[in-house]
Amino acid sequence: HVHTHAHDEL
Amino acid sequence: MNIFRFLGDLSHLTSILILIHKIQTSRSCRGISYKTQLLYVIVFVSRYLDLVWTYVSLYNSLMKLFFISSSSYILYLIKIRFRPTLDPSIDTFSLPYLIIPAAILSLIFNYADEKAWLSEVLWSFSIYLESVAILPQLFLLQRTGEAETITTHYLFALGAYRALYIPNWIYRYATESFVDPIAIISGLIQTALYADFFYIYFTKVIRGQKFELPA
Repeated sequence: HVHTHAHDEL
Repeated sequence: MNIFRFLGDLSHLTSILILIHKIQTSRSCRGISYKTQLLYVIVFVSRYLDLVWTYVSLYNSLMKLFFISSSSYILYLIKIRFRPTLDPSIDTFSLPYLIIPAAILSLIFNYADEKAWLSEVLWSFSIYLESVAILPQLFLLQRTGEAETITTHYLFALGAYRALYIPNWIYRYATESFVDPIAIISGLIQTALYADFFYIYFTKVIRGQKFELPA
């Protein structure tokens, strides 16, 4: 899960 | 979703409603930086246009729609509806100094892969630009030396939003081992830019005094 952006965050 | 992020999002949403309320009731955009508001439209459009091809949740999509439409509406209020109340002579921060470095950084530091290049570059661009988008507004505040109380509430809610994302990232690291270095470093910088403002807000505005910068 590291080094990708959190798509659920605004 | 955790409580910190939810409160952060609510704070962000509240800040925008306060700003719209301020402009509409005073029928003036005095003390508001058009340039900062323009940057937020660029930030939201480049980050949230993914709502067209990415579905996360109804909450996520509705918030994205809200941020794009409300920031565009604010730009309309400032630039068209209440244009005569705009004073460009004090809103002088140069936008290329913020947009160009954000664009260069996003080309170097991003999470792009073969599947998603443009969307990831746009995402990191929006994160870098957001971290400094408040600077024209703070610069304007510095020049005028004072602010209406309602404007300071707007700025406080806006600063609290990114500050609340910090415990959110700590919580996510603890519970999901999730780390997003681009968001975290930019978020820390963005929050740090509010340090001076927060200090005066807590020592003066909260106690009912007028927001005035030391001479």
